[in-house]
Amino acid sequence: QASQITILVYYRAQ
Amino acid sequence: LEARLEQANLLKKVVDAIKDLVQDCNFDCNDSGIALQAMDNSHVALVSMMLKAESFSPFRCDRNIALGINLSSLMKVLRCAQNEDILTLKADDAPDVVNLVFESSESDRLSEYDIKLMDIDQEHLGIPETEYSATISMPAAEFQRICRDLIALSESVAIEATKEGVKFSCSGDIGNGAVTLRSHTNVEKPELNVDIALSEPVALTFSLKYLVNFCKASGLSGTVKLCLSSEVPLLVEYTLASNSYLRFYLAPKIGD
Repeated sequence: QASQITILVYYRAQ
Repeated sequence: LEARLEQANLLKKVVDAIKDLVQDCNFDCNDSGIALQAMDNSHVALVSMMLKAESFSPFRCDRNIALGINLSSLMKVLRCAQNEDILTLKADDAPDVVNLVFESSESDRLSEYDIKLMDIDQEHLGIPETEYSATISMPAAEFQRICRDLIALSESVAIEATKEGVKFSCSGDIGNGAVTLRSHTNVEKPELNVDIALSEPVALTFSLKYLVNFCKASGLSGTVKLCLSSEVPLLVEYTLASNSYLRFYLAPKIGD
């Protein structure tokens, strides 16, 4: 079963 | 801020397309236009909207302001506009409300609404310019249909782009399904074109629930663009007139 990653893993808060 | 849209319908469709994904958003206004960036509650999807100043006529924004708006409230007011109405958005320098004026081009009716603004502390994410491995441009209705068909079978879809084409496949309790599209040019009906630009093959898995949600924007543009690269979120883009756009980013699912 694949697990869901969040957007935050990829894009940094500015 | 004073921004006049020829057709209220544009903003109505944009808000309608994103209101189930994000609830309270800042509309960031500056002299280049009106932008919005917001993640859904689970932080899996991100909406990025840009309505360029050129999409309005006229557009004036003397000072950068963030209008914190509840989208369900905004939708209630936008439903009061006829599709063909001219819409003018107005706000002061340090506004408590945003003012919306709807004018009928055919009659002398003028409607005016104010929406109370909210203080929204939203984190703004930096999305770098990305060279995607695969960029697929296809009819928005076709993408919507594929997502709706596959969600009947499974929660997830694997999107695989190769030089053969792009394959959307899923497997669920009742069985498996797959739709493959190849590059296709229709001279008579260019709106049916499928264009696949590939620098290297890529395969990623996504939650269909979000993709089906993004497809609510299908009425905004005949064409949708899907951009994929390994290890980065999928970009689903609907291009609007005057370089404006509505973009959705979706984080992939990964194996153990």
